[in-house]
Amino acid sequence: MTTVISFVSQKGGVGKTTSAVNLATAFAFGEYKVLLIDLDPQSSVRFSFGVKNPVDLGTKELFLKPDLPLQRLIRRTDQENMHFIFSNQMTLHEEQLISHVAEDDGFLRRRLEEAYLTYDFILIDAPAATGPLSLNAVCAADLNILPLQCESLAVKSLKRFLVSFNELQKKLPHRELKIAGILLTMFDKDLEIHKKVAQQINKALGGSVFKTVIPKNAQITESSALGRSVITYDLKSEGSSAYIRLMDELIDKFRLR
Amino acid sequence: MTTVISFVSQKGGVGKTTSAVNLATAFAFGEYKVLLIDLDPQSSVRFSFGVKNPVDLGTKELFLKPDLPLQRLIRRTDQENMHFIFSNQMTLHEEQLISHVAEDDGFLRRRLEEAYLTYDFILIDAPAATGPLSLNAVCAADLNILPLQCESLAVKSLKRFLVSFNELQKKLPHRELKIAGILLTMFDKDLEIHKKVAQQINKALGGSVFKTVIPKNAQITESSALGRSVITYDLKSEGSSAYIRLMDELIDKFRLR
Ligand SMILES: Nc1ncnc2c1ncn2[C@@H]1O[C@H](COP(=O)(O)OP(=O)(O)OP(=O)(O)O)[C@@H](O)[C@H]1O
Ligand SMILES: Nc1ncnc2c1ncn2[C@@H]1O[C@H](COP(=O)(O)OP(=O)(O)OP(=O)(O)O)[C@@H](O)[C@H]1O
Ligand SMILES: [Mg+2]
Ligand SMILES: [Mg+2]
Repeated sequence: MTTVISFVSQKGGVGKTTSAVNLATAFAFGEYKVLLIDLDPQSSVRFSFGVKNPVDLGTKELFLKPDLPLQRLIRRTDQENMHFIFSNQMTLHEEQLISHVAEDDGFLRRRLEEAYLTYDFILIDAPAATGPLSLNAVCAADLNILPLQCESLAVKSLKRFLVSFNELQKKLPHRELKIAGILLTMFDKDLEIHKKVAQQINKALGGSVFKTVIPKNAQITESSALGRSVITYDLKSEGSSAYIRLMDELIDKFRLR
Repeated sequence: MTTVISFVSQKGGVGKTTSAVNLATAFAFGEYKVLLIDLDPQSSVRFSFGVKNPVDLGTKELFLKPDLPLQRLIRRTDQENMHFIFSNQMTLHEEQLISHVAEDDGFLRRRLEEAYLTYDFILIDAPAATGPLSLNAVCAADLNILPLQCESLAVKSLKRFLVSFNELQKKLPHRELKIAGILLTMFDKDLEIHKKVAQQINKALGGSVFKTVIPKNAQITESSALGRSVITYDLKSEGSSAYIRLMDELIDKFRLR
């Protein structure tokens, strides 16, 4: 029984990739079989695992070569229990072709069906905003995680994302789209504004906010510079323990195992 | 003689909006006439100036109602010397229609021609990534500013953006696309990794990096929470003086006045 989890947000730079990378690693350490898919042309997932060279088959073929079996697109690194579909090099023209294919919101969901029996978890790192790739990620997911930086512009963007989410749900009455929760990220306990925004969000959307908060953590910044998950870089760091707690919270809350 | 300046990046959350908002305000304080255009459906510019209610005409009509004169889309606030085209509410379907219109990279550039004599500066805040709206912003601009957060993933994304930029240039041989410079933003002098990345960037791309560096500055975070430019919120803050220095550097470097 595979659970598909997408990381989506309207706002940029709120920790979608960091959360996908580190939650995937947490699951892998917990002996779950994970497939991590990078839908973003900027290829952050590949860099987050130290894969310096571009891959020849990946997200581009996922959309533009639908007859190519998923198996051909899947890569490994030295990480146990983790497989990847990396975002490979694409020209602006190819990006446009992909967005046309992805105007079919259900495309990715159907494409991933052949992977359902192989993996315990499929994690999807989406680009920011509500373009066709992000909507495909939302539609393919059993659970959507919405990272949120506790700053005013990110909160305003979240409101707009939730409106779009409802609009997408209405468009797909036969699919039950689910928000697993809002994940407060990059939380800086020394900033009054972060505490204030966290309070407002908890007050307005309490039940939907994960108990786990990801703190602003220097080891996380360092780990992405070194091309490693923070969990393999420094297991004892606050960043690592937060993402492991998030895994446990998810598993409990949604009875994933 | 109008100068059009776009704020673009592959990476999300690197300070495009903050830079567009604050540079626009700096120019306005300098008595220049400014039009600030928000191309991003998340509407951050409107929130950055405390405009709480959605506007009825704006970016949506800019693309979907090309016969509507620009004048009808332009709004003011109590800011002297500043006019705005705000991003107004758009459904996912309207977003898709806009992206189809924007597949013509030169659309925005032609649309803005009627504004050329009215303003000294037209500033365009683009969404992250290299989708049709961002490419329209690049193509419409005399000068493109690339904000860069001094962290590894943002640097990797910058590389990809520069490749895409060159690809766009080749596609438009009769237009001279120009990168004004890379603007280091959110620079945290207490983080070793930020200093290290800044050194690498200056070493690799020295001539293209603005001398002005925008520091990580609590007043900037606070100002966007209060719906004001940092310059009107706290003129003495490091954030304000940095964006004013950037204005001076731009004016000198490109002999804008
Ligand atoms: N908790 C944290 N503490 C410190 N740095 C963090 C934390 N989370 C993320 N970062 C850093 O912040 C930057 C943005 O994070 P990330 O790239 O994961 O966001 P994103 O939402 O995927 O961005 P994009 O919209 O560009 O895809 C990265 O450089 C990352 O290393
Ligand atoms: N120099 C700074 N110091 C402190 N906070 C900053 C600074 N610059 C920007 N910020 C804050 O960081 C967040 C991201 O900045 P901003 O929204 O301008 O980035 P962006 O590139 O426009 O993001 P997006 O990709 O979502 O459009 C905002 O909450 C903003 O207030
Ligand atoms: Mg990302
Ligand atoms: Mg922005």
